[in-house]
Amino acid sequence: TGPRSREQQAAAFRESLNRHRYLNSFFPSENSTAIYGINQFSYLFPAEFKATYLRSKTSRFPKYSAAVQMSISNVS
Amino acid sequence: LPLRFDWRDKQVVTQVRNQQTCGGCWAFSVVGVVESAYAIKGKPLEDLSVQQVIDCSYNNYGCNGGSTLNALNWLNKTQVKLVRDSEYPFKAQSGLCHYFSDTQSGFSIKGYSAHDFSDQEDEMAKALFTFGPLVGIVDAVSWQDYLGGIIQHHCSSGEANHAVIITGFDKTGSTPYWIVRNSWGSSWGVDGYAYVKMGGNICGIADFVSAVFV
Repeated sequence: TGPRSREQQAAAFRESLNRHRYLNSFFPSENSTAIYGINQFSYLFPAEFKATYLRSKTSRFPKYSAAVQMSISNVS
Repeated sequence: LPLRFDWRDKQVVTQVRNQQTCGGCWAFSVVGVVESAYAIKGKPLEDLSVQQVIDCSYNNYGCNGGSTLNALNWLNKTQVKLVRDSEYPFKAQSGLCHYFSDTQSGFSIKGYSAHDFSDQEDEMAKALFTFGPLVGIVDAVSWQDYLGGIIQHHCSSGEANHAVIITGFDKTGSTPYWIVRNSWGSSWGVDGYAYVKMGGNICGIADFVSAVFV
């Protein structure tokens, strides 16, 4: 939202680099585990990223019961 | 169930799309599973209008956010026919709803289901195999930095905030994982997809799962 100064972008990018080091440091030997690094979102602070891209809302869903067929609404 | 299954291999999953700076993941995920449901029924695979859901699903907030359940309920109650994307293209911002005449061709749904599959991810795999790609809502905070590989840490099931499409699973390796289609473009993650460990409800992937029926 609105123009972001170069300082802000640089600060967000630095924070991202630190976060990548942290996230990648835990299980280096675990093969196939996720890798984290620079991508199109690295210039955003987490709060900015969340405010723009993580906008899905939820409500409680009924627990699935394998015994009962899936409750299908309005299907003949 | 096969050890590995991906609806993309059946050519019933459209290309990864990019929501850009519109908070419309909830619409992308619902439209994506409707596209696949019709393709599984033998209809041509084609992009349907996400903008129509963003603009017209009055029980949601357009690019400011929404609920997959509300969108499915709106589609089911109103029997709105989704038109092709080419007829109502995505413009990455909310707008006024365009209405179409009844003669307009489009794709409505017959129903949907919504369940919490946590602790039952094998049942969730059966549902995916039976009904087609599933809508899921995950906690995607750590997906900001995701480049590839199987997400198995740093991703709690705390607070679901991002809607995605689960297109398959792969249990052939030492770490079984879900194949998850995102809406952040094909340059993000693994060609626009993420791999999330099966079992343990990583990222809350099994908490809010929906399927559509056409």
